[in-house]
Amino acid sequence: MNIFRLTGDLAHLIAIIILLHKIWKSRSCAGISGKSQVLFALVYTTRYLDLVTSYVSIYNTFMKFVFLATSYATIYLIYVKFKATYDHNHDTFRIEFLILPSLALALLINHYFNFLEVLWTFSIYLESVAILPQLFMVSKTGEAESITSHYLFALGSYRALYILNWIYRYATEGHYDLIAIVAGVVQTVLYCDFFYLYITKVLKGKKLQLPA
Amino acid sequence: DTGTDTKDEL
Repeated sequence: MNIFRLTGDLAHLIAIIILLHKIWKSRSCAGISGKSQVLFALVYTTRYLDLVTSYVSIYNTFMKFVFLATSYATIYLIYVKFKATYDHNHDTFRIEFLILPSLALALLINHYFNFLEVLWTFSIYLESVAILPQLFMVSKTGEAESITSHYLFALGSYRALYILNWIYRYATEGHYDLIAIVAGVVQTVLYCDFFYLYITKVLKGKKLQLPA
Repeated sequence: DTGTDTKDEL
């Protein structure tokens, strides 16, 4: 464990808590892409199956349960409890165009061709594009509430911090995982224009307006 | 080296 990965995990946890709290408090999921949340739940489910086969640390196990529980709780709030506030018209990204290519790529490019490894690889590829429905929705609505942009900033920062973690691990342990690194760079790059808007607008108290 | 010990990451 290193400071980059720890702060990355905390940024990830904070993002999830911001979102869950916003939906719960406002009793509304307006402006939130349920499709992205479904993809995240799929990412955690396929990545954390090793919960039953291998034990890394209490921290690792605890965080995996937290990510799984909060992602399904978020989906429950969006599609069941506050489904009347779910914005079907703007959450229209075709997620099958993200799931199927990720699965195909995971079957072609992986470290080992076994069930858990291919699913882990699938979750890595899928996570790198899982935010697209949310970013697409924000671009369609042309704006995002500031709390949603804080959520996106924290979520985008988590994988950016993981990149620093991978650099640190390569420098200190000689350890690297190209699949995780390439996907993590793609994931972070997807947030770049949002980061720019967040820094230049939201932090100045303006609303996040995306060029529609 | 490759994937195995990456699995200590979330």
